[in-house]
Amino acid sequence: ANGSGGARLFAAVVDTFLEKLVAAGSYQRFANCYRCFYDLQPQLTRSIYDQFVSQLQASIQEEIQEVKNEGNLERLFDSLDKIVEEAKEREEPAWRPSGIPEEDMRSALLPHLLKHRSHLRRLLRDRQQDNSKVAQCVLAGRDRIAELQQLIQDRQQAWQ
Amino acid sequence: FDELIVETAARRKQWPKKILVHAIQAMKAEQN
Amino acid sequence: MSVDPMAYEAQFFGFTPQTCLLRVYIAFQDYLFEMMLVVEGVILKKLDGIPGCNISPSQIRKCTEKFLLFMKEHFDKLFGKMEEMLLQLVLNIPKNVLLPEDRVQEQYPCSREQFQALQEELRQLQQQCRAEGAAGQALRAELEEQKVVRAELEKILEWFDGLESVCREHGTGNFKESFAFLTQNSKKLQEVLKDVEEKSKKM
Repeated sequence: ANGSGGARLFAAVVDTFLEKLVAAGSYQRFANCYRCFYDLQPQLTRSIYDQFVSQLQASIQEEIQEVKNEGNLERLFDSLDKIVEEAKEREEPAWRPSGIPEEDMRSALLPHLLKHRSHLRRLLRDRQQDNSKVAQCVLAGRDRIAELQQLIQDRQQAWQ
Repeated sequence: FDELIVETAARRKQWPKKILVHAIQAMKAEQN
Repeated sequence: MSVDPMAYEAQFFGFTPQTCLLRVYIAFQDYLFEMMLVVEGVILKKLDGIPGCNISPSQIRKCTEKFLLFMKEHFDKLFGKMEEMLLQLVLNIPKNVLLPEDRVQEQYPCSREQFQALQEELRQLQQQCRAEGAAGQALRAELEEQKVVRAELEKILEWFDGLESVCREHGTGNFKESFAFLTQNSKKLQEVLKDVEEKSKKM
């Protein structure tokens, strides 16, 4: 069947199932079970059997198609093939949910927390740089004020 | 049991994204 | 035997593979039964149409049961094999495969301790940022305050400057001397005044 590996395999497995089922339920077997009717009407038995087989196959294929449509299987098989293809290099088993949501959530949060951390680090560094500049101005301002006070004091003493 | 499995699996698939939305909002609010 | 819930497959497919195949099994089985009933119905109808036929419906029913029993046995065996194949090869996420939504698990593996350490570090960073923010505000507030104080002090100095330039304008270079000179003068003036007063009394 056309389509991706998974879809092809799925169709092949179902087809094989059908073939073997029909092979098991062969016409001989059927005629054998319905011996009394077969003796009476061999042609009719054949045509009833043929209809039985074709109808059964049609119903089963229809059901399979319905399952595929409902489960969106073609697309899922397609994307699963891609995912499997991407992982073909790796041998070891991949991660699986631990069953403890908090644990599994950590890795999902981590990249964002790391981003948050670098934002905070940058913010802290900027603030520290900024504050040290302002602190320089404050110190210079204090010196200036002390100087002015000294000047005033000198003038005051001179007057006194 | 089957529904439980499907429900759990669906949450494992969808909820990290949902939780992340709120976590990122909280971080952005913190930054602002 | 522990049941494998195939939760990871359910996460990808949106249903559990076993349930999917159970549904297919039941549907197939229903078709088989239905078809057998149809076959039996057709045969019975044909027999009705054959005059003098001595095959009874119960005989046909026995034939149907015989064929169905046989078919059912094979059906179950074959379906078991199909189910095994589909669960192992098709509706299955290989062990080495990680679904896209879980990629983050392998990009950012994180133990509980690492995570807590990171959260602690973030807490401290937030605290430091707040502290730096507060310090920055305090520094800026002091700068504002310094501006006011400095303006006041400079005003006082200007006042002194103004004072001195007034003295200079009126020819008194050194304030001290002129002040002493002024006091002398005012003393002299007082003596002269006293003198004048005495004389005017005498007069």
